[in-house]
Amino acid sequence: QSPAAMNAFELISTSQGLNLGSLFEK
Amino acid sequence: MGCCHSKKVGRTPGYEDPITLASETPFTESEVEALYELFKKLSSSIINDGLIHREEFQLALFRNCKKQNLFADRIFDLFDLKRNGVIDFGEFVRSLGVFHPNAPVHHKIEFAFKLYDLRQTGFIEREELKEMVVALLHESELVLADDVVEAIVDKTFTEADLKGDGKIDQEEWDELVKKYPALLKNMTLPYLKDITLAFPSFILTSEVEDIE
Repeated sequence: QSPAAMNAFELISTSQGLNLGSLFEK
Repeated sequence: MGCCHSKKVGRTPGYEDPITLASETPFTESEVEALYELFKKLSSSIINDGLIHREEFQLALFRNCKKQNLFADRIFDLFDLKRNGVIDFGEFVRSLGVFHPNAPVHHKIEFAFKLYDLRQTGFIEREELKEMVVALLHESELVLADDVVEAIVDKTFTEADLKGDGKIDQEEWDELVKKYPALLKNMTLPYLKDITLAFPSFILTSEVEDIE
């Protein structure tokens, strides 16, 4: 999906900084 | 399941009783013990003081302690419940509890609202939304013309600001999330259901014997 067509919050939610799953990677 | 040979291990000053933490969060006592293994790893990556510093948090998220990221900073600030610039074990477990698959959805909705309410005014304002979109584009190395960014923010605001007062309150956020459940996707970490498998070494050192 083109970023321009996204809801702003949908776009923001793709931030790596919000992906806490990275904390569990060894 | 009990452990045959429990061994007392040294705990950091911020360590809290797993029984207490389990009673306040969706985690079991064993899961709290497993989280302690993760916490020890994160809190000793740069400064071995039993506390997670902002740089250690960034290092765990990005493999780079110098990387600045607006959203990681906001998460760190929300985890830092005592607002003393570091995350202790109790704060770590209580905050991660919100991300547990079994945590109440309204806790996830509230946490996400606080996350996006950058200046903690109780509202997500248009300027904050634009700042977050610009930060995301910068982070992703995506280039969008300013008028396109403005259009994205305008469209979202028109949809979310039901009262038309130029800001999004908690109630309006709740409605937006109902319409776009995917906005809460980051608020659930499936890993947390298998935390005892991810960090099994606690079994050898656990002081807790679960009674099932």
